[in-house]
Amino acid sequence: TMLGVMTTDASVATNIWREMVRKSVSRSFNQITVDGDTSTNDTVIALASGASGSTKISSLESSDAQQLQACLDAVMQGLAKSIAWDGEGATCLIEITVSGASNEAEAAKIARSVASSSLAAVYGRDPNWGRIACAVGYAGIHFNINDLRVSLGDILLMNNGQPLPFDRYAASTYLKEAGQIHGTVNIDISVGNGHGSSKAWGCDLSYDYVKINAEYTT
Amino acid sequence: SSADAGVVSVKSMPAAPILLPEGPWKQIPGGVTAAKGFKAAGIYGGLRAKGEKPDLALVTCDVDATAAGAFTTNLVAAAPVLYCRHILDISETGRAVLINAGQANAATGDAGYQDTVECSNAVAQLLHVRPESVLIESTGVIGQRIKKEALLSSLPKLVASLTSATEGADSAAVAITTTDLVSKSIAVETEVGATVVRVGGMAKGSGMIHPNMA
Repeated sequence: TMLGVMTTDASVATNIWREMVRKSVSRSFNQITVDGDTSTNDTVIALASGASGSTKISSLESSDAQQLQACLDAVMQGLAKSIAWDGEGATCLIEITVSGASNEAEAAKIARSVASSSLAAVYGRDPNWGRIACAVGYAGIHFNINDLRVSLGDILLMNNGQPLPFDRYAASTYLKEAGQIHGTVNIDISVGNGHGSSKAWGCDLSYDYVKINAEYTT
Repeated sequence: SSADAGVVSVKSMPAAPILLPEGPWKQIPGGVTAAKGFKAAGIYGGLRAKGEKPDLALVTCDVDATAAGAFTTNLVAAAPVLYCRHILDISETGRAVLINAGQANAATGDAGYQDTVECSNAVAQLLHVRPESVLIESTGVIGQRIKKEALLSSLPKLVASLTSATEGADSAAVAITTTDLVSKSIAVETEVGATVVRVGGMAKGSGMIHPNMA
């Protein structure tokens, strides 16, 4: 289960605040995954006191609303990433960035599909581009396979839908070093020339995850 | 650690490294209490199955705050989720969020829902606010009802512990954890229009994580 409580002293009309929170949740908490299990209790409550004395925000299009939205997105993303970073048994955070999709929602769906794959390969420090391409392929979003580009950190693994020769040792070392410092593995994917981009976060699947959950009874 | 039995130092849990996206804001201490008008507390209320890590948190606002929420779309929604969805249907504002860790109060039927109502009403009474301005979040073992007596008897100490200081936010962030290895709390300061505004938050989560909230 994930729980969140957000607070701000900005002044916002209720319907605007509820739309801003919904949007931020879709760009943060709804884009993380550890084990693919959607809890019975997931909740985010967000309260705006108005105690800063700021002008009341009553339109999503105003620049004030856009500034507050960007800030709320950042706080929720910072917290969402810390949840994925702290996934049960995780040794590293995996950040998937998808670009070139038709729109943000399609990019988000692809990114989350890759994050949701068990991708045990990351725990095995295996630069398994095939599994990444496979998770992109079953996301349910149409794209031209010849546009698929996949990189792991700075190492290009696929381009124009073709697998590339790459330094396997360097790629595996990249994964190993991230695991040693509980750092971040970046997987960057492009699926075309569209303007849609998004991110998702997950973590590697380890033996400890299975152990922790084998002992956690209802 | 505190001399007060059961109030375990929040140092008992490291804080997560917060990977904050870049932007026109700066990170400040304080989590949920950084923004003006908010207080928080986290204490040990005897709810966890084992150990004495804080397990009961409260976040309050001095005024009627504009309230929003996002909730799991899992059809077997827990009692606090059903309760909060109802509250936000009938009310545009909120004054407090009570969070308990240890029992999820999920798949607990009508009795579990009643427990949620009773806990919310008890907090409202102590804070002298309307019952429908208190929201509830629960996390822990599915199928178990809240240890209600322990929770209700801890409320006076929880309310007395409320503070706008960073310690309040930090202890609340620890109290909401379950299998987490780190607490998760963050606050930023930015300018909206010509006014300095703060946005803060806390979260928990480590397992059973694939949110689909709406």
